[in-house]
Amino acid sequence: SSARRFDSAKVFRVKPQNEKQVNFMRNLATVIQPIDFWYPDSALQIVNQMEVDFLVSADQTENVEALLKDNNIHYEILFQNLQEDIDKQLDNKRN
Amino acid sequence: STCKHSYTKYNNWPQIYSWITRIARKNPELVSRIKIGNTFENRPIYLLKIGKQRDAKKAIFVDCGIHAREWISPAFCQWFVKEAIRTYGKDSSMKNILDNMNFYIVPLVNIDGYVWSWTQDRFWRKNRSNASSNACVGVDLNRNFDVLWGTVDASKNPCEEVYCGSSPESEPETKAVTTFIHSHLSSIKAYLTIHSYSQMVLFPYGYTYDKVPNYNTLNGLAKGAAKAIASLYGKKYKYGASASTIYPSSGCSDDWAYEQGIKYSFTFELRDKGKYGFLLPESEIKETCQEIMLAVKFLANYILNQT
Repeated sequence: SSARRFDSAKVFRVKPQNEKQVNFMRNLATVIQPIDFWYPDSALQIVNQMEVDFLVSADQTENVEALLKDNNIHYEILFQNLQEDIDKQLDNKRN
Repeated sequence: STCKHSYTKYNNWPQIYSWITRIARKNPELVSRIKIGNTFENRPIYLLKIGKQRDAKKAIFVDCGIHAREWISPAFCQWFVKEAIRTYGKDSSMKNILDNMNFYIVPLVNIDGYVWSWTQDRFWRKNRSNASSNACVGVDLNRNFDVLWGTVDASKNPCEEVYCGSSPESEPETKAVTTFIHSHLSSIKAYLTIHSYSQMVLFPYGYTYDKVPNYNTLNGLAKGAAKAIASLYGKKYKYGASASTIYPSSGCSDDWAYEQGIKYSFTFELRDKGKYGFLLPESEIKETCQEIMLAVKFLANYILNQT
């Protein structure tokens, strides 16, 4: 089978500022799928003021951004197009 | 593999496999290869025993690559073995360490997952066990150890990234590690497990906020390790007990090792803090391994002199 690709997939970083935002983030994983938590390992481990990094597939990034904005949760995007960064990780000559 | 093994590049499993074979064959006086089990997909799991004394009373166990996508972890284990051999005759500190204690290095625990992360899904975390009746594949090996298994943050859902398996040590990769450690428990004084990312030096407990009896000692050692790391390139590593420094978790290997009586048990979370995450570029492999090498040597000297 062909390898999974991550074109236009994004990695978000948020830092919940209160319990309401913590709960929102915990629920996000049940509303939007798939979400792959890079840090912490799962949504259950999210606590207030923790930097949370998570991967969202390309087809869900607009939804996630909209939900974060609607809930006034500040976010940054660590990876805009994950596939490009995957391709950059290894020395191009060797690839 | 048609590609050449390199310590400053990420190597795939065929490259690592042939490297394990080669390094043991070329350095028989210092290195021996031991098969400790097979993976779910029946790949051999190897351990490299590094040290001059065959019957040394002290040993440090190091495992790498429990989580498949954390590629810098097995890169470090390969680097460590290379540096140990290279500096044995040149660095009096390394010579003293290897003359008086052994290292048991598992270069790659989760081989099946690692292969999958190279070929099918770069961000695969678990192993490739499909023993559950569910369609979802894989167990988080770092939730599969028999220490308050299946509680705290572990999931019983096979589709979750932190699925802890059907029972403690249900996975052959976990069993291979625990069986070897059990059979060498009298000599193993320290356990180190290498992960990424987030730049931390952690110690038990993870499954409770309670402090371990030797908390002050472990905290001091973690602080010293972090200081050693920072001395080279200025990278700041946080340190502390797992539960309070990151988050509570259960079924983790460092807690398990501690509960077996290995009172110097540490988890290293290598570079970086999110800029690259699991995609740490190859250009940072060397620096990352060099700084962690200092920390491991710092801990090894303590174990050698104090335990």
